[in-house]
Amino acid sequence: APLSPTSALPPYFMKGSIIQLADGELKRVEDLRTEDFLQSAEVSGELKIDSSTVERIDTSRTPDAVIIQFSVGEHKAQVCVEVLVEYPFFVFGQGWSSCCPDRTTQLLALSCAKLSVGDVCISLTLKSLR
Amino acid sequence: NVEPRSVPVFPWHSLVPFLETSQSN
Repeated sequence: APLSPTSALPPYFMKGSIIQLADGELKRVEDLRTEDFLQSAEVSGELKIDSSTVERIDTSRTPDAVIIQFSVGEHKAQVCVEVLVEYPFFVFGQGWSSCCPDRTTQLLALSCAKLSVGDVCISLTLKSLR
Repeated sequence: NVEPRSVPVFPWHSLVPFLETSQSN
């Protein structure tokens, strides 16, 4: 199948993109570590890191897309998202991962691991949310 | 002569999703 255009993915996932952490430090997207997100959430004061565990990964009717079911946060809310197979998620302790790492690397030059059921991804929530 | 060019800088929180479904206070 023809590759979806990179424009379908946010520009900040492109290797070499400059990311500003909450303390002002600048890092390249490919150099980010789990600690960078944890510390930035601490500094931000408004945001909290949630652990979102991949429960299921199903094919979608949308071409080149999958439906990922997550168990989110301490309440284990069940959330489903439909994303392109190359969309990268940040897995705790592992780094960028997607359902189709080769495609992610081909489109974004971002090295990627394979996202699998059981992986725990970083997601955000507002501290003000109950 | 290298023309200076602006490099976009993205905030860290744009990289990870908001997945929580709870209602706000």
